[in-house]
Amino acid sequence: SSSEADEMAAALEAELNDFM
Amino acid sequence: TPSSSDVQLTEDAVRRYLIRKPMTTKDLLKKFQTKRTGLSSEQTVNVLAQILKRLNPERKNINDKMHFYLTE
Repeated sequence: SSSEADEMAAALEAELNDFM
Repeated sequence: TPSSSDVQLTEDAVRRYLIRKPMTTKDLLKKFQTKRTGLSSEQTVNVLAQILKRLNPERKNINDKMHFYLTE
């Protein structure tokens, strides 16, 4: 679903923000 | 089973997409949907994060959204 996609995108961005 | 997956989430696959055009995290996730890779949502996020950290792509904002891209 699109909400699951949104959650995954948010989780991925959170992971990457630690790195950036 | 692994043989049922028709898409593989690999560094090479991500690199090829990002060389072709800038993509958001959501664009990338659409390319590697769990139903196509056989991975869980958590695995997908973790593996994609590791790959992006390794590739360290360039970033730019398009329409106020952060996009990743690579040049050859």
